[in-house]
Amino acid sequence: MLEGKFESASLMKRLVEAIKDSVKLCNFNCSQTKGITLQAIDDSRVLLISLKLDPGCFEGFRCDKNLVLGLDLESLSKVLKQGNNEDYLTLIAEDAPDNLLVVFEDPKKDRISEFSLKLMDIDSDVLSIEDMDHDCSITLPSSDFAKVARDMRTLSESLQILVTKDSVKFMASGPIGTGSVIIKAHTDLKDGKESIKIDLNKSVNVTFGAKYLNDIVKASTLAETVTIKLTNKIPALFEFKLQGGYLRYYLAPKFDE
Amino acid sequence: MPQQLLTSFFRSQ
Repeated sequence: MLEGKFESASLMKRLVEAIKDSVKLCNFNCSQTKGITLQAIDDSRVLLISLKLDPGCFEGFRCDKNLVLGLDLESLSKVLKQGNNEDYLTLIAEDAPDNLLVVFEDPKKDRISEFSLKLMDIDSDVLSIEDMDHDCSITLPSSDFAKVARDMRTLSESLQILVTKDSVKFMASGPIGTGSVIIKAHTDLKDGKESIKIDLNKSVNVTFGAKYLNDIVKASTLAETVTIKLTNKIPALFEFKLQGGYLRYYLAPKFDE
Repeated sequence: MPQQLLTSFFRSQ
């Protein structure tokens, strides 16, 4: 039996909103030691999502037997919208489940709502992602990155990212003109989360589809900072750290012409 | 600019 209780429904609500536009059907893998993990690739095979929610992400977590819960994220999103952000959220499944039970309790305990969601058999392709060495790592406020990704998309379908020792340059060029945003490394002593950190082994010049970057920045509601690991000509990693877990996106670059 | 696929970099399990 699986029983995973979140202190608030808000984490799961934000997670599903962050990924449901990229992938529709997902297998949630549940185990006592690893908690809940998920890997899903978008239909175009350009963007991969990897989610880890350690047992420590939950107020209570019990999983007697490894389970795979095949879920339609559109349906899960509909159910999660029934609960309030501050509600306790508990996910419950039997050992060979046909359904996932989603229970919201309002913190004052005067209201309990229960929903049963049908599970699906999902035949998903799982890719082996090994730890990669990257040419550079950038950590910046996730809202700053979201703004750049959203703004630059209005200029072009592609966003070029150039990283040098102490700055990151975002460039877009399209039918109406061109634009660039340069951000420099700095340390904010008052609020460390506002700092911009650049670790560089080698300068990087890489281009991504703006559409995918706009999907990725939907996760900026989950973490105040995002870490972007880039290497020339190989997929990039965008990581949003969660309390006791992470949401990672791997994005394939565009070809050099 | 053509888009690369993740499957050119990562093996299927």
